[in-house]
Amino acid sequence: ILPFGRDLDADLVDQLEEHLYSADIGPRTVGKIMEAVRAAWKNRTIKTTDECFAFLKAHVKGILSGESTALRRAASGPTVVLVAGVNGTGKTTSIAKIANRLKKDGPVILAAGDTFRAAASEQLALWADRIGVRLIRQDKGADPAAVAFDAVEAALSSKAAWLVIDTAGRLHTQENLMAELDKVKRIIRKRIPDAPHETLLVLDATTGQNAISQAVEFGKVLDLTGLVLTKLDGTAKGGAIIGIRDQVKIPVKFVGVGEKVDDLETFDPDGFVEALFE
Amino acid sequence: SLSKGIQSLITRFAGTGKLTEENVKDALREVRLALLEADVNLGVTRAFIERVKTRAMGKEVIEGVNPGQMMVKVIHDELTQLMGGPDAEPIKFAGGGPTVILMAGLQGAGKTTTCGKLAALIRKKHEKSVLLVAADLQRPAAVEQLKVLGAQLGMPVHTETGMTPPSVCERAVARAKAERIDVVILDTAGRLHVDDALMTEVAEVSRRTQPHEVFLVCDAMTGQDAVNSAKAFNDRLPLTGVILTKLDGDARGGAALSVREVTGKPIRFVGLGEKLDKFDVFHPARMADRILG
Ligand SMILES: Nc1nc2c(ncn2[C@@H]2O[C@H](COP(=O)(O)OP(=O)(O)OP(=O)(O)O)[C@@H](O)[C@H]2O)c(=O)[nH]1
Ligand SMILES: Nc1nc2c(ncn2[C@@H]2O[C@H](COP(=O)(O)OP(=O)(O)OP(=O)(O)O)[C@@H](O)[C@H]2O)c(=O)[nH]1
Ligand SMILES: [Mg+2]
Ligand SMILES: [Mg+2]
Repeated sequence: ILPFGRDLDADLVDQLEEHLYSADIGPRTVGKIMEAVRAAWKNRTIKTTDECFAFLKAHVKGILSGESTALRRAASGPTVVLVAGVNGTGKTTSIAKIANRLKKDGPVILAAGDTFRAAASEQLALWADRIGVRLIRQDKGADPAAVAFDAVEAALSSKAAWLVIDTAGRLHTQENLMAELDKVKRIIRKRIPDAPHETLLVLDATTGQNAISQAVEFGKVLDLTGLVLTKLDGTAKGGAIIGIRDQVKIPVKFVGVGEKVDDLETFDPDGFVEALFE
Repeated sequence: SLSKGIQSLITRFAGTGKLTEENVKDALREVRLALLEADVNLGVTRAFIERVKTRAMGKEVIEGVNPGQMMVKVIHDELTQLMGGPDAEPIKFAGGGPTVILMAGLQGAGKTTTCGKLAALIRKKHEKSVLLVAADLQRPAAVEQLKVLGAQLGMPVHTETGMTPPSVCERAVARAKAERIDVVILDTAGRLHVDDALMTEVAEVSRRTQPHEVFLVCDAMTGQDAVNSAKAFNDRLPLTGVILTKLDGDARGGAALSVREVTGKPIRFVGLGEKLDKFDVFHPARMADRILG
C-alpha cells in the first residue's frame, strides 16, 4: 500500500487513511486510528512507512485480540448454539461448516429454525445429509420456537453433544421478527437454564457500516457470544468488525472463506490484520 | 441530519452575497463525512464533492434565501441527477420472440427472490407470461427455492438435470420460443467477481442467450467493496441495470451511488422486503435523501 522504507509525509499518511476507508473501517474508527498514528508521528515514535505499518498493525491487533475464539461448553448435557443474522449473510452454510467440525467432538443435532423462506429447511436438510448429522424440522410456516423446543428435547433425550439452531434471516429493523428471535431464546432457556450457551451473529464481510447497527441491535435481543464473518474469500476486507469492537465486546470466532463445507477458519487476529494491510 | 447540519453551518454566512470556497468548505466536510458513513466509496465521494464544489461556487445567494438551503439544494440535486433521471427506464421487451432477462450478482444478494418479484411485477404491470429458469445448479436446494416461488406465483419453472447452467438457459429460451412465453428470467448462482471460472460461466450464459436485460443484483448494505464487484461484473457482462435489494433495512445505501458511478448503469428496481410484492421501480430523489441522511 505504501512504499517501503520511506520517511512519512502528509501525502503518505493521507494515502494510509484512504486505505483504511477502503477496508470498511468507517469514518469514526478511522478517525480514532489516524489520531493515534498522527500523534505517534508528531512525537517521533514513528518516522518511516515501515514503522508506521508496524504501529498500525499492533494497534489494530490490540483492538481485535484478547478474547477466546473457542465455543463455550455446557457444564453438562448438550451445548446449544443459536445462530442469527440478517438475510443472506451465510447463516445456513456456516452452520453446516461448524457442525461438520463439531462432529468429532460428539453427536451433533441441527434444527431447521427458518420456517419462513422458500426451501430453507430443504437447504439445511441437504447439508445435514451431506455431513451426516440429524436434523429436527417441521412444516413450512411452523412456529420457530416450536422447532427450537422440539430440537432441545431431542438433544436432551438422545444425549447429543451439540445442538445448532438455524434461524430465518431478518433485518434488525423488523420489530416483530426481533421479538420472534427473543421468543426462540426464551423457549430454549426455559428448558435448559444456561442455554443458548453460544449465540453467534453471522455478518457478511461485504457489508459496510450497517454491520455495526446489526451487532448492536441483535445484541439488544440476544446475548451474543460470537461473530461469524463470512465471504472473506472475496475482495471485501471486513473492516467493519473493528468498528464493532469499538461499541460491543463481541469476539469474532469464525470466518467463512468459501461455499464448501471445509471453508471455515477459526478467527486469527494476526492473519486478519495482515490481510487488512495487503 | 445532513440538511440540518449544513443549514446551521452556512447560516453564519448569510449576507455575504455568494457561496465561496471558504464558506462551503465546512459544509463539504459535513457532506464528505455523511457520504462515507453511508458507505459511498471514498473515490466516488471525492469526485462527488469536487462536482458539488464546482456547481456551488459563485452561485448568487438570492435575496432572502438562506445560503445553507442553497447548498443543500445543490447537493441534493447533484446526487439525484447522478442517481438517474426522474423516470426509471421501462423494461426493454423484445420486438418478437421471448424477452430474456439475466440476473447476476454476489452470493446472498437476493437474486432468486428478485426473480420471483420481477416475474410478479411483469405479469401485473405488463400482462405478459413468464418462464422462470433455475440455472443455479450449485447451491443446495436453489432449484427447489425457485420452484417454490414459481408455485406461489403459478408460473412455470424450467429445470434440467445433467446440464451446465449455460445449456439450461439456452434450452429454456428455446422452450419459451416454442411455447410462446413472453419473458424468460434466468436465475444464476451467486458468484465472486474474483472467481474467474464462474465469471466466465455467467458470461457464457449471456453469450448464448443474448439477454435483452442483464441486471446486477446488489445488496443495499454493501460497503466499499461495491465498486470492485460492480466493475468486474460490468466488465464481463453487458449489464443494462442494477437492482438494489433489502432497502427495507436501515442501511443508508451509499453502494447505490458507488455502483452507479463505476458502471454508469442505472438502478432500475429496489427490493423492499422478503415477500414477492415488496418490489418497486427506483426513485432517485428518495435514494438521494436516504444516502445524505
Ligand atoms: N464465497 C462465499 N460464499 C458464502 C460464504 N458463506 C456463505 N456463502 C454463500 O452465501 C449464500 C447465502 O448463504 P446462506 O447460508 O443461504 O445464507 P443465510 O444467511 O442462511 O440466508 P437466509 O437464510 O436467506 O437469510 C450462499 O450462496 C452461500 O453459498 C463464504 O464464506 N464465502
Ligand atoms: N428484507 C429483505 N430481504 C430480502 C430482500 N430480497 C431478498 N431478501 C432475502 O435475502 C435472502 C437471500 O435471498 P436469495 O434470493 O436467496 O439470494 P440469492 O442472491 O439468490 O442468493 P445466492 O443464490 O445464494 O447467491 C433471503 O432471506 C431473502 O428472503 C429484500 O428486498 N428485503
Ligand atoms: Mg438460511
Ligand atoms: Mg439464489
